[in-house]
Formats: sequence, C-alpha cells, structure tokens
Amino acid sequence: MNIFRLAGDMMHLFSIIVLLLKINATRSCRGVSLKTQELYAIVFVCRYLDLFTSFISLYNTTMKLIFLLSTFTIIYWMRFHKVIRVTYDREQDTFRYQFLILPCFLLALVLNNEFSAMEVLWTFSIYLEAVAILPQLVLLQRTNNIDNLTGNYVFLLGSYRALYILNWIYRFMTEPNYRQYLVWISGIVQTIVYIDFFYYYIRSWRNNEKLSLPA
Amino acid sequence: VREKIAKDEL
Repeated sequence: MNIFRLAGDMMHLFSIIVLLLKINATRSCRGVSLKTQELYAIVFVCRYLDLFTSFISLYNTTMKLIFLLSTFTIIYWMRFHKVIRVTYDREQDTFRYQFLILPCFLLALVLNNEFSAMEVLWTFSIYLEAVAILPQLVLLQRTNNIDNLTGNYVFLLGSYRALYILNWIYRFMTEPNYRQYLVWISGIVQTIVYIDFFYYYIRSWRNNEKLSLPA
Repeated sequence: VREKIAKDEL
C-alpha cells in the first residue's frame, strides 16, 4: 500500500461520506443521480464477488463492505425514504444507462484476461466504473444551482481516480511484473471523463462563484 | 501472456 493508493481510497471514502451527510442532513437528494448510484451498485456487486472467495486484508474487506453498504443506503433513501424520495430530480435524471451497461458487458465478454464468470464480471465492473459518473455529470449540467456538497462529491470522486493513476505509476516502478493494462486504460478513460468538470470546479472556486456547468 | 492482476485494489 503506497501513499497514493491510500490517499485515493480516502478520497473515495470521503466522497461517499459527503454524499451521505448531504442527503441525510438536508433530507434532500436534489442534484444527485440515482442512475449513477445504481451503476456503482452494479460495479461494486460485480467486482467484490471475491469477498466470498478470497481474503486480502481487513482493510480491503472493510472498505468493500463500506462501499457496498453506503451505495445501497443511498439508493434506498432515494427510492423509498418518504421525505427524500420526493426531492429526487426524476425528470432530469434521464440518462439511459442500459446504453452503458450493455456495451461494457459485451466488451468484458470479448476483452478479458480469463473467460470465467468471476473474471468476466470483474472486468465488466472495471469498464462500467469508467463511465458510471456520466449520468451524474449530465444531471449536474442540467441543475442550475449545484450545491457545494454535490460539487464536492464529484470532485472527490475525480480526485480518487487521479490518485489511482499515480498509484499505478508508483507500483509499476517499484513492483516487478506489476501490470494490468485493462485496468489502466479504463482508469485513464475514467479520469479523462472528469477533466471538463475539474476545469469548471476549480474556476468557480478561484473566482469565488457558484459552480455551474455549461450545457 | 496473462497479466498478473492486482486484485488487492478496490
């Protein structure tokens, strides 16, 4: 475990805490994409099937369980909580995520390291994670008043991805035989998806303005 | 040649 990896994981953890706090404290999920949360649920379920087959470390297992539990909590709130569900931007959150899920799954069937159920689902989760933020970014673009916490949530998620790239570079230089091309390419694609958002986030922060994304 | 996958990442 290097410092970049740990920092990346912590950013991921903070992003989820920010989202949980925001929804819980304001009793509102305005500006939050349920589609992105559901895509993350699929990503985590498919990737963390190895919870049943292999033990890596207490840290690893704990983080996996936190990611799974928190994502399902957010989905539950947005769908069923009697106060929170009313605040969901149903009409704006219209990204058709089947157009992400199907191609990612087909790609995982073709491009994988081993043609087994576990490995294909794991690879599928890698591809799907790369694009899972898209419904959220589209929703932010349609939201006129992006509140700080929602903006911070996406910024923290993007930072987590950027730090993972540094982690890969560090590991590549320090560990012999460490390489994972599919993960790297997907991770780089995933980070590129955030660049536009980063630009507007930092600009609004420097100019002390409210964040808004041009349509 | 198969990659050595680092499944220790999250």
